Amino acid sequence: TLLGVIATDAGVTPRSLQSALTYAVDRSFNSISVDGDMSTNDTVIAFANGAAFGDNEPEIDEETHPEEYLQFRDELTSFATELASLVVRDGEGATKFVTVTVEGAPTYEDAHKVASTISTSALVKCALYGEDANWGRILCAVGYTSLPSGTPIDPTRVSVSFVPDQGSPNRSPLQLLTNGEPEPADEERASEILEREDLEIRVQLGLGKESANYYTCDFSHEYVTINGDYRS
Amino acid sequence: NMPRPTPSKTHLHQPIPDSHFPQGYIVSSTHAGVKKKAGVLDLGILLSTTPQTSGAACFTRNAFKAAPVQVSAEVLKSSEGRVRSLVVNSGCANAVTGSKGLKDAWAMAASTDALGRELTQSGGGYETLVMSTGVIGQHLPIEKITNAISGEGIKSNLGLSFGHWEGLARAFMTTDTFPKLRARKFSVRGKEVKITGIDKGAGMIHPNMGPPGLPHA
Repeated sequence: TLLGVIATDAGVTPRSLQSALTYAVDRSFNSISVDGDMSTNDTVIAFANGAAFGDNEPEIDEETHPEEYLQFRDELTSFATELASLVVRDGEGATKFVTVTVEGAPTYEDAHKVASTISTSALVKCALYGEDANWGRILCAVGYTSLPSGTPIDPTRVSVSFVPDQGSPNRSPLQLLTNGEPEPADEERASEILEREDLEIRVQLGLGKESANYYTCDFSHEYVTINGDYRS
Repeated sequence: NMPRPTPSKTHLHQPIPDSHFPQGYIVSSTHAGVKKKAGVLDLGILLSTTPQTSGAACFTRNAFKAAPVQVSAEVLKSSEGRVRSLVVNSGCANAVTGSKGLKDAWAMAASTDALGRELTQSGGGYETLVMSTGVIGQHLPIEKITNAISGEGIKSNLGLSFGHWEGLARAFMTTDTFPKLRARKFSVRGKEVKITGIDKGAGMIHPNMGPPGLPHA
């Protein structure tokens, strides 16, 4: 189960706090997956008590203070993303933190759906644990995603690459597939990227301009050990 | 692909200066007895001390919404978002627990409301949101929880330091390997404001949450 509470001493009206939280949650907590299971209890709560504002100072509201509202909303979104990433890093048995970036989608919702499908594929997650550059599983997950906009995936426009993390000595991406055509295998380079704790899978759909990020981890032997015996 | 140990994540938890936490909140945590192991924190509260506090929430879209989810949504609706406290327990999710589960979640809210009124010398109706996490299909040891809220368990640990916030973060934990607590400062309207956050979760994680009132999954 995911639970979260965020408290600020900014003053924000209830309706605008709800709008900002909904926006932030969609781009943070609703963009993570450890094991693909949705709990009965998932909840994120926000409080804004205005203690940092003066006594008679008005609360931030999206209609009366739109610029302040957007600034607050974006700060909240960035903060929520940091909190959400901690959950993925602490995923049961997880040894990898993986950012799945989908670009070139017709809509944000389409990009989000493709990223979610890749992030919840058990076979992709097993390959990540095994540090196996199995891009075929990634491509397969892209191909069976039903896009919310109804746009069909065009296999001849899809590209896939692995991007090393910020601390990697060689930051250049490893192109695996370009417009549906496989690139020559460079297993040594793939191993260099996959053996690190953090990495990014980047997918280009070639269907539009929208993008989305999703955060996931690998599936390990330890995950099964933990969850084979939870109630006791 | 032989099994290998999960790497330690404890370095992801670091002390935070007390001055980084937002003004106007007090928190507490205790061992109420939901978890079997003695001394392990399993109950926490957060109270805003300012009279006009806003609250908002996003809840699971799972059709089987746990009792605390239902109660929190109702409190937010009836208060029109003017809430100012939170009570959370770990070890038992109070999910799929029928009418007794709802009664227990309301009892947690009522006990925390009473504590909030006592501490802030204020009146008012329901102002507390409720969270539970842990095993599904078991009833809460509700008397242990309400006794801890109204007794010394919670009252003796009230405070606003890093240690108090860390205790609250630990009270959220189930299979988490470290408490998840962060704080930041930023500027808005030319004023420095602070934000802090706690979350928990390690398994059964693929949230799809929305504001109260949205349809089920």
